[in-house]
Parts: sequence; C-alpha cells; structure tokens
Amino acid sequence: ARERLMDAYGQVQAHFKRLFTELFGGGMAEIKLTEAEDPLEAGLEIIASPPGKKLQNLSLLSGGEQALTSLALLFAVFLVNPSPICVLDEVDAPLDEANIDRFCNLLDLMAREGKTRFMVITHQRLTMSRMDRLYGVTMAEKGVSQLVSVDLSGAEALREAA
Amino acid sequence: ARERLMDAYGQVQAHFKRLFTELFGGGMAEIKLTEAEDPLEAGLEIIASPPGKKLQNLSLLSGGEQALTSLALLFAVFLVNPSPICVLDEVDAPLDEANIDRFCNLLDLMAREGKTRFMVITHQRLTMSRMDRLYGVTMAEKGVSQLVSVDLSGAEALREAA
Amino acid sequence: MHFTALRLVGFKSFLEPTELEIAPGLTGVVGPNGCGKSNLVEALRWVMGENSAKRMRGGEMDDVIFGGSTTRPARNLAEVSLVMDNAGRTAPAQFNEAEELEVTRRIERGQGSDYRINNKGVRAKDVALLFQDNGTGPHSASLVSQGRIGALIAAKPTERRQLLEEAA
Amino acid sequence: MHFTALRLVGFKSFLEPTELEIAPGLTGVVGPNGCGKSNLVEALRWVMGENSAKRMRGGEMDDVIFGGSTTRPARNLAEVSLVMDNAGRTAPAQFNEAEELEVTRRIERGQGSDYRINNKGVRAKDVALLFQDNGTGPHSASLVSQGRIGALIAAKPTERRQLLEEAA
Ligand SMILES: Nc1ncnc2c1ncn2[C@@H]1O[C@H](COP(=O)(O)OP(=O)(O)OP(=O)(O)O)[C@@H](O)[C@H]1O
Ligand SMILES: Nc1ncnc2c1ncn2[C@@H]1O[C@H](COP(=O)(O)OP(=O)(O)OP(=O)(O)O)[C@@H](O)[C@H]1O
Ligand SMILES: [Mg+2]
Ligand SMILES: [Mg+2]
Repeated sequence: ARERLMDAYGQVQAHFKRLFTELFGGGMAEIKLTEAEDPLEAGLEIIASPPGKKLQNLSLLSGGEQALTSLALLFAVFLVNPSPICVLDEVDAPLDEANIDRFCNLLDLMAREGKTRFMVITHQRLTMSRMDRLYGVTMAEKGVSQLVSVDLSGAEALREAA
Repeated sequence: ARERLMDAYGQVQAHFKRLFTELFGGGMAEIKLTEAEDPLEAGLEIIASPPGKKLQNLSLLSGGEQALTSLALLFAVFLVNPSPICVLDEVDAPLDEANIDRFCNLLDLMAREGKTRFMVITHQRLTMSRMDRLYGVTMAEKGVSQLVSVDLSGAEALREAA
Repeated sequence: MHFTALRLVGFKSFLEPTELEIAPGLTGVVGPNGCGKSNLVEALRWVMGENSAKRMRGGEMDDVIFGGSTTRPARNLAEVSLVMDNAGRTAPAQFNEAEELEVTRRIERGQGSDYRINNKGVRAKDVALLFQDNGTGPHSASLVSQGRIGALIAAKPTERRQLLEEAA
Repeated sequence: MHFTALRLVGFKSFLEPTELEIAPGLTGVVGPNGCGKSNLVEALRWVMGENSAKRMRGGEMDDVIFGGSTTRPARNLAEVSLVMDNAGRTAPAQFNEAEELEVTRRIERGQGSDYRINNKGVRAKDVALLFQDNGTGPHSASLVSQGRIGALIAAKPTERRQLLEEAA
C-alpha cells in the first residue's frame, strides 16, 4: 500500500504541474507530502503561484484562482486513476471568460484522452457551447422537474424563459 | 432596546415579504423570532417557499434560490436602516439570466430610493450593463493591481483580454 | 465499467419517471434556478450509498422523497437506479454473467431504504464495494457539488490525502 | 454621512497609490480572475477596524502588506484611507468642524497598525464607534464577501439576530 501511494504521488505531481501551467498560462505549482513517520498518515500540501506572483499562502489566492487550482489537482488524479464518471456542478461560476475557455479546453482534453464521462451543470453560455450534448431541466409544472434533451438554441431559450 | 428591536422586526418583516415575492415573481416568505424569554436573546427563523413549491427546510432551496432569499432579507434591513455603503462581491454568480435581471431591477430600486451607495463586483455582462459607472481592475504588470475607469465596451475588452 | 444511465422516480423534485442517459464525452445540464439540476447529482450520490441526510441537503433521509407541490400531493416512495455496462466483465461473481448491471436504491417514508442489483436484494455493503472497486463512490472527489470546487484548497492537508488514495 | 473615496497604497496587490471614488448609485467593479477586486473589499473592511487576519484571507495581519511579485520587491508599509463627507455634521465632537473626514489605517511589518482621523492619531475604539454610529463597520451584513451570499441562510437563528439589530 505504501509503494502504491508513493507511486501515485509521483504521477499526480507530474500531471498537476503540467495542468496548472496549462490552466494559468504559466506560473508554477506542486504538491508536497507533509512530515509523518508513515506516508499513509501524511497530509498533502499544495503550493501554487500564478504567473508573475510570488509563492504564497493558498488562502490569498482569489476565488477564480482557487477554483482553477482545485480543477488542476482533480484532473491530475483522474489522469492517474480515471473515475467512471465526473460531475461538475457550476464549477465555472467564479471564472472569467478567458478562464472559462481554458477550463473547456482542458475538459475537451480529458474527455478525449480518458474514459471518464463528464456531466457539467452550468449557466454559462460559453460552457454550454462546448458540450457534446445538452439536457435541459425545467419545471413546466411548478415544483415538478422534467428532463428534456435540447440543442444550443434550445438551451438559450430555456435561459430566457425562466 | 427591546421596543426598538420589536419595531425593527415588524418593519423588516413587511419589506422582506414584499421583496421576496418581487424577486421570485410570486411565492411567499417570512421571518419569525424563535421562542426565548427575552427578544434580545431570540434567534431569527426564515421560512421561504418559491412559487408553486411547498414550505420546506431552507437547506433544500437551490443555490440560486438561497442567494435571492438572502438578498431579499439584506435589502429589507437596508430599507429599515440604510447603511452608507453596500458591497456585493459576485453575488450574481449562482443566478440564471432571468434572476440576474430581477436582481438588477431591485438594485436600481434600492439605489434610487435610499442613500446607500453600492459597489457591485461582477463577471456577468448583464449586470455590468446596468451599472451607473464601471471601474476595471487589471494587472497590466503581473502581480500589481491597477484601477482604471472604463465604459461598457471597455469592460468587454477587459473580459476578453484576461 | 461504464455508467450508461441514471433513472429516478419520486426522488426530490423528480416526481415522474425520468431517465438521464450518461454518454461518453461531455454532457451539459442547463436550466433555471431551482429547477432540479443539483438534485440529479444527489440522486447519483444517493444510489451509490450516501447515508448522510445533511449531504442530501435535508434534515432526515425521508426528505429525498417527493414532498409535494402546491398542485401535487407528497409521495411515500422514491427510487433511483444506475445502469452500468458490464461488457468488461468486472462485476462481482454472482452478477458477472449479465451484460448490464442495474443498481437500484428504494426508500419508503418511515421505513428506511433497501438496495437491489438486477432486481436481486443485496446489502448496502455489497453496493459500496461494487463502486469502490470501480474507482468511485458517494464521497468520491470526482463528484463536485455546487459551491464546493474551492473545498480542496480550503481542506486540511490530512483531508487532502484521501484524494491521493483515490489515485493509488 | 456619505463615503466618497477609498485610497490604498501597499495594501495587498495595490502597490501603487490608488483611489476608488465612491459615488451615489451603482458602481460596478470588473476585471479578470486574480486581478485584485476582492482585495478592495478587504481594504474597506480593514480600514473600518477588522482585526482578524483570517477574515483578510491571510495567516497573520502582515499578509495585507504588499508581499512582492516576480518583478517588484516586498514592501514594509501599507495604508488605507476612507474619505467621508461630513456636510451633515454628524462626526464626533472633536472633528465636527471639518467638511470632510479622512480615516486612515497604517500598518508596518512587524510593528502592528495605527489609526488617524484627519491626520490626528486616534484609538481603534474611536474608529469603531465612528462607523457603528453611522450604521456600518467591518462585520456589517452590508459587506458581502465572495461566496458568502448564502451565509445568511446557512447561519444559525441566533447568528441571524445580529442582522435585526443592525436594522434597529
Ligand atoms: N423532497 C423534495 N420534494 C420536492 N421538491 C424538492 C425536494 N427536495 C428538494 N426539492 C426542490 O428542489 C429545488 C432545488 O433544486 P436544485 O437544488 O436541484 O436546483 P438547481 O437546478 O440546482 O438550481 P440552481 O441553478 O439555483 O443551483 C428546491 O426548490 C426544492 O423545492
Ligand atoms: N499581500 C499581498 N501582496 C501581493 N499580492 C497579494 C497580497 N495578498 C493577495 N495578493 C494577490 O491578490 C490576488 C487575489 O486578488 P483578489 O482575490 O482580489 O482577486 P479577484 O479580482 O477578486 O479575483 P476573482 O475574480 O477570481 O475573485 C492573489 O492572486 C494574490 O497574489
Ligand atoms: Mg444547483
Ligand atoms: Mg474575488
């Protein structure tokens, strides 16, 4: 179990570094195992610094920067051990347009390379336009949900009709 | 102090009910003081039910519904005792387009009726277009923030340029 | 093992029988505030064995059963099924002949819930093991609930280790 | 009493002297992720007397001083001022002659911070009282930080009472 964990750690580290610089267009990040007798008891530190900024306390990162850093780490884990399904519930809400675009580029990459199936809940028009297919959830009858398959223009209409 | 609190409670209640049905286009909501010997020790319960839905546990409301309910309560307090400044940091992030529009309508109302000055941080194009003036924050030199006054098309460019 | 569909009836706001196809690639889910999108994520966690009512945003587990609207009466039964393709033959021995596995969880108001795989009653533990062996489960980091994307950053270092264990 | 401007220098990412005019009505603030928008909200809370480094998203209060970038060295001093219009003559007696009040908080690395009103040294308590009398303060419900709009809903009933007290 210990070898497996250390081996996974090494692989996640390599992917995380690459995905972070891809998502931020530069900068650098890494993960570190904290001191502990036994790696199975250790904690995981994250060190991240966006391009042009000094390494700092993770809590000083902005809302959008924290979301992107989390996504880079999550996807790094997927590349090592893909999960059959990934659900992302409005993770693009804190992102600006340029970062929504980078996020979608990364999603494309993950969907093509791996076997993980993605379910992406969003209100962002940009993200909707990058999906392979869209489902709309409506409450035509108030209080009762209904699922319908929509195309992009159908999704637009749904946004307006609310 | 006790009379003042009870008096404020009555006024906030009236405004909250009105603002909730305005924001949700129907439904009903109210606040209740929980049981306590002394009103100064009591807690405040919120009961809210969007149009067509039964009264329920507040935690079952969706992300967008919770944001709107919080805004209705906050603005109800402002109408009773206006604060000199109100800052809203990306409160429109969980809202769909229709609710962003209702939120902006309410902001307009609050800005015209009261003396509170509002500072609204947003990534939403719709919200930007409803502001009286816009400031852009950029990091032309990475790691160093700069404030510039922008117009709507300037703000668009800022969104693209990130 | 691929997931191919999620079926719900009487679960939260999904009163009528509903089927969400889980196809390869990117499936977008859209709709106005409060229409039921996040309820779908909770249906997925619930059928995989989630036992905390709080994580279902309710006070008690019965809160996942359709509670009624102004026009419809409350129900007393809710059921969610997750369909998985077993072409790779990685299911537990007793089900490995089948082409498809359908894991179903059903709850009756006041009676608690039970699990079935391909209509045969099984224990909660069997279901937990099935999903664990396939690299997922109700608390998997790959199910990111609304507003929780920053949680990995805010978590304590020892809590983040679980993430590494998922990679192992 | 109206707020008319917020001035910063050396505070978080605002290395250079910056002035944000606070005009009547709706002022929008926009810009890419990580450019410093939320830092402005924290500058406002800080000058009004915020004493918790955690609420400033830092480990210690010195984290509010510009920590440097890859091209600029760190600073050792940060200063934020809030300018208020005193036409209504509602300021504390010793400042009530003035047309305008400028409340300033300054921090020096390793030395702690001090407060001034119109360039005269005052205690933290004086500043706290000034803002309290004007219906605001570092913990006022009217300063809604990023991701915290749902907090009113998630709070315990007794925590929500503070909101009612602000209305009284
Ligand atoms: N047991 C239940 N019975 C009936 N309705 C329920 C039940 N539990 C939750 N709901 C309803 O589901 C709605 C919330 O759904 P959900 O959180 O999925 O919305 P959403 O589409 O994610 O919205 P948002 O875009 O705001 O996040 C609530 O308004 C609530 O009325
Ligand atoms: N003491 C400091 N010195 C230098 N830079 C700092 C300091 N404290 C915070 N920062 C920088 O400020 C940035 C965060 O700014 P802020 O949270 O205001 O961004 P934002 O514009 O709100 O972004 P978002 O749209 O993602 O919420 C961080 O990237 C961090 O590098
Ligand atoms: Mg939701
Ligand atoms: Mg921010």
